[in-house]
This record gives sequence, structure tokens and C-alpha cells, in this order.
Amino acid sequence: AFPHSPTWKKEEVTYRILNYTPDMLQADVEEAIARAFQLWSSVTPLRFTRIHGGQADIMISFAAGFHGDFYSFDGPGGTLAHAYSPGSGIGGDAHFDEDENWTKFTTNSGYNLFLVAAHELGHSLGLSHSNVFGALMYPIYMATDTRNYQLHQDDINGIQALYGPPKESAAPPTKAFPPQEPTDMVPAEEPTQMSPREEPTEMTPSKPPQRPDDCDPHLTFDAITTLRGETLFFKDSYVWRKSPYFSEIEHDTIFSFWPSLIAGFDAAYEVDKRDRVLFFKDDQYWAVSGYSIDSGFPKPIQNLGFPTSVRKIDAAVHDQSTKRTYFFVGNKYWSFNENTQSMERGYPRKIAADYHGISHPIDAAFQKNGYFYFFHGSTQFEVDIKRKKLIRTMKSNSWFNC
Amino acid sequence: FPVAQEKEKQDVQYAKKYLENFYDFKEEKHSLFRTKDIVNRMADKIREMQSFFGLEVTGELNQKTLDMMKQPRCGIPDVRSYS
Repeated sequence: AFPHSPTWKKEEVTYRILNYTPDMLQADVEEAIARAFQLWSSVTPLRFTRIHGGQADIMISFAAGFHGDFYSFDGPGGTLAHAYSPGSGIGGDAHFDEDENWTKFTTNSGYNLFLVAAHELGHSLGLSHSNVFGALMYPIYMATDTRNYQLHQDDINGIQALYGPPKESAAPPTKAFPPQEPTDMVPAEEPTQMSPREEPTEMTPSKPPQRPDDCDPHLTFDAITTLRGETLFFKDSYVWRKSPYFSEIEHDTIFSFWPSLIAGFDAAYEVDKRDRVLFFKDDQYWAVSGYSIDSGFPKPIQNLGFPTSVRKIDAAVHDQSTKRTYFFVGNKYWSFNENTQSMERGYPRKIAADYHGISHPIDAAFQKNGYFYFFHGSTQFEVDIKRKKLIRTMKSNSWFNC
Repeated sequence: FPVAQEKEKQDVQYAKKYLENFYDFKEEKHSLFRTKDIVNRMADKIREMQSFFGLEVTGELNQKTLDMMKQPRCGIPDVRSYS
């Protein structure tokens, strides 16, 4: 809570929407705000009433840059919104940065107003930030499927410590809303919340596969990529991270790095000059820089020049020396010119024609020190890039110090 | 993840601003021991931030810490001295 734990000393709290963002329909703004309030009223004795004039307890507004308090907004990104703890005057008020792209959808190209409003209204009611990853009051924006959104237990514990449980029943209800809106504006219907993940806070129907042992002789990978000098190996939701600075292999999950990406990559590669890694799953791909996912993604793989008959990529690898990226699909491969951002003529070609001795389909590939490493099942092929010559075969987990 | 080197100075400035906004970091310009004092206090604040987010607590501005700082977030500070 905030210092001295300020709370509203009444159960009937009023709110007023002072202005609207042009990014959304007014009705959608009102619905998002109402849903956000309903989230909190469902777990407390509080009741929220909207008024259309005069001074409400919680005044909600959109503003850019300096807007009359000591906490100016900062343009797109960064700070999205803030709100004040319960009290008179500015107390309880919530401000949203108009320089953001507000949306009712869950998308990588904007911020879901319901999610941000629900967080800020938590402040308006007296909650400060939680360090529990996955809680609504966690300070970092997390793009989450808002259909059937449920408060984290940490949020419920926090707000009930201030106001107690709802009067009708001792336990909070399990459902706050009926399904309301689609999850994304782009054509592909992709959930933005990853599952499975290490800290389950929402309902996921099935248990994820267990992490294979590093030294399992049958270990296979979905995708492999370099990233700023390190090498990341992906299998289902799991990541093996090999750094040149540490001898131990680090175990992570995809969710721990990129919470909004979906597990089970098909392919991945790094374009080091642009500090970008591209991830592929089915007929879509994402571009990330470190932990940040570029806006505007996912995009269809057809944007790269694949025919519509190609529905997924098996593997991809970038050659830094020629600025070409090679995509492997079945028994064929494409060459993509990263400078012109277009597929090269004369492709696809058969893998066997240029890479003798390499079994296909290729599950994963990466480039290191002038060699390509192709993975087929639990076998790994080291190939001299320039000569396209197979040098040796190894087990897929040869990098794990087994 | 490792840092892309050319961004290092910008990153320190960004981190300083972040810690001022959310972790009550104050750069006292008139301290006699300014440089070392600021570095130590900034390292303390970085540790506080790393602890809050469950990052490895090193006091160093590593890439994981910096990337966390660049995530879109709420404007309310994370420390209790906010008023």
C-alpha cells in the first residue's frame, strides 16, 4: 500500500470520465473503465458509480506530456499512466498518457486500456505496486488475453487487506466478466499470453511437457539462434542458454524472456547487424531486440516472399558474411537477401543439391565461427559455410558439456 | 543478454532517469565525493530495482536490468517514499 495506507472511508465511490482518447470509440473507453472497476468491486465491498458532472472521487482523463501535475508523461512508450492514492482533490485520480496507442484489443501495437485502467484503479483504491510477476499491480505492462481476466491472488490479498472481502460471500467469485472482445486486430488469431509458463496465475488446461535432460541422447530442438554472442536452444517452452562467458548451461523458459510470445517456435535466427532476432511459428513471425518485441508483429511469413503454399518454416539461419538468410522447408530452402529484404531468384532449391549429406527436414540451424550447424532429430551437422561442405556430424546436445 | 556496446553511455543516462523516477535516486550535484558517491548510490538503487523485479542482484547495469527498465510501465514509483 501507499505510505499510511490511505483508503476510501466509504463503500460508494464515484468516478467520472473527463475526456476520451481518439484512439478508441467512446463506448469502448467507457466499457473498458467499467470492466476495470468491476474487477475490483467483485472482490471488495466497494461499489462504483459513474457521474457525468461535478467532482467525482476518481477523475479519469487522457493527457500528453505536461498535464498539470508534477509527473509529466513522456511520449510513446515508457510511462503509460499513473494514478493517485485515495484522498481529496487529485487523490484517486487516474491519468492516461494520450501519446500511447490505446486499444480494446490485446495486441503488440497498442496498450489495452482495460488492463492499464484496472492497474491504475488499483492505485486509486490504495494499492501500490506488487513485485509478484503476473499480478495486475506488477508495474510492467503485460499484454494478456483479457477475456475472462481474473485478478491474481496477490491482488485480491492486497485489496482485501485494505477493504475486506465482498459482503455477499467470503470467497471472491471465479469469473469477473463474460467474454467481451476479440483478442487482436491483425488477421491471425494468436493469443498473446504464453502458456505454459513457470508461474501459472491463470487457468491453463494441460500440463506442459517436462524439460528434457541436457544429456538425453535423443534430445531434439525446435529452433536455435544466436543472440548477442550467446546461443539459445529452444524446445517447447524451454530454453537452453549458452554464453561464452559462463561454463554452465542456463535453463530458462521462453516466457521468462518474452512473455507474450507463444511457445513452440518453428525457427529462429539473428541478424546481428540490426540487433534483431526473428522467431517463426506456423505462418507468422516476430522480430525482437533483446527482450523487446518490435511493434507491428506478428506478421505473415508471406511478407518475406514465401508463396501461400508455405505454411511454416522448418529452420532458418543467417550468414553474416553474405547478409543472406536461408530458410529450410521440407527438402527445399530459400535464400533471403537481408539488404534488399527480398527472396533471391532461383529459389527454392533442393537442400540435397547444395548441402550433401545433410538429412532433412532440418529442425533447427544456427551459424557460428564460419560454420552452419544443422539439426535433424538428435543429429547435428557441421557445415563449412563457404564451401557448403559437411565437416562432421555430432549429437544434437554436443554444446551442453555432456 | 549482453549489451550492444555503442549504447552504453545512453544506457547509463536512461538508467539514472529511471531510478530517479521510480526508485527515489537523487544525484546530489554538490557532494565533495561526487563521482564515487553517485556510483555507489546508483549501484544501491540498481540493487533495489533488481531485487524488486527478481533479477540477479548485482548492482551492475547489465542488459537484463536495462531491458527491464525499458519495458512500458506505470508511472508510480516502486519504492514507499513516493508522495
